[in-house]
Amino acid sequence: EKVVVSGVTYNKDEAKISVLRVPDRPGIAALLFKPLTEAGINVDMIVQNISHDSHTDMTFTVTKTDYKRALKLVKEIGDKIEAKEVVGDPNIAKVSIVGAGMRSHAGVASRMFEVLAQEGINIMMISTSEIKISCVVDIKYTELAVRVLHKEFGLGKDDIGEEK
Amino acid sequence: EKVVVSGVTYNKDEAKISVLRVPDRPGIAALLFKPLTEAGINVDMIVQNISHDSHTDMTFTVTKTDYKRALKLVKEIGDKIEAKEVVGDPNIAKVSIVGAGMRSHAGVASRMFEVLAQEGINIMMISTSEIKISCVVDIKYTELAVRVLHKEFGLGKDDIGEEK
Ligand SMILES: C[C@@H](O)[C@H](N)C(=O)O
Ligand SMILES: C[C@@H](O)[C@H](N)C(=O)O
Repeated sequence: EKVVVSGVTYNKDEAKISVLRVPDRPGIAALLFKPLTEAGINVDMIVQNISHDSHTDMTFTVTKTDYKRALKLVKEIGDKIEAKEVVGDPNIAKVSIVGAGMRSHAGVASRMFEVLAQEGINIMMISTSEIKISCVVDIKYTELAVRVLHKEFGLGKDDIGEEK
Repeated sequence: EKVVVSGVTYNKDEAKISVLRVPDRPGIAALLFKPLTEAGINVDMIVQNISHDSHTDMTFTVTKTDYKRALKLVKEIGDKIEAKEVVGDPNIAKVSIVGAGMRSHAGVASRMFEVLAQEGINIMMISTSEIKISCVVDIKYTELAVRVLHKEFGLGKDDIGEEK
């Protein structure tokens, strides 16, 4: 299908926090996000993949400004959600390809992943929406990732920007 | 902040496929999605969370029609991406809350997760974008999930619909 990749965006103001090996049962996700809401912490990405032996990890991103406060808060509620461990990493950036009409992400995704791989940029997390594929990478690779994605998708200077 | 949740969408035509414990090094994601693209398989969600001992799981969703073909293909390339196992589940649905101005997902997410928990609906996967929070649940809960989310966010009859 004719996919129109219209831009590359990046966000260097993110930090990720993961709660490891929480029980995969109803109510756990609610127990994690309610205190964050009450503390007025802005959450951007939320990612959870399938579980193993009824446990899974949940990761979310916050602004770098909120990182220390959010990490402290989540560590305090770790017991309530029976998390084995709570870990964080502020040295990340989110790099995204945006394109309307991505009925399938496979084609654009494979090009995006290939280009990052050629530069030795490891993909730490992936999340998609109808019009977007986002990868979390080490913050040191932000400019390189944006540059090679821009070239791969033949984008103009104006098609790159910080995520609003 | 004043979040406008404008709708609830659902998609009962999804099936998920996971490659388990792939090495977390550049190139693996590209090796997985290139053959899917070449086979013309439409991929919707792609989710990868953080890794443990340099390995991680990658999950993606396809249409129920493509499920058997996609699962067979991914099992064939499992060795190439050093996956410990390839598993799938066609009995899923994606249920999403859509809202412009969600500067933070935390508030809407915690209400969404709470409402699903009260009905005993387990959240199998989570993925977000700027305007959307999507949860993968057992397909048998689709209508119940949509009904209780519709009520929680005070939406009108027209604000519910199948994902386009
Ligand atoms: C892990 C967490 O998402 C859990 N499955 C829940 O429904 O809350
Ligand atoms: C697991 C996979 O995403 C790997 N990190 C890669 O960059 O391809």
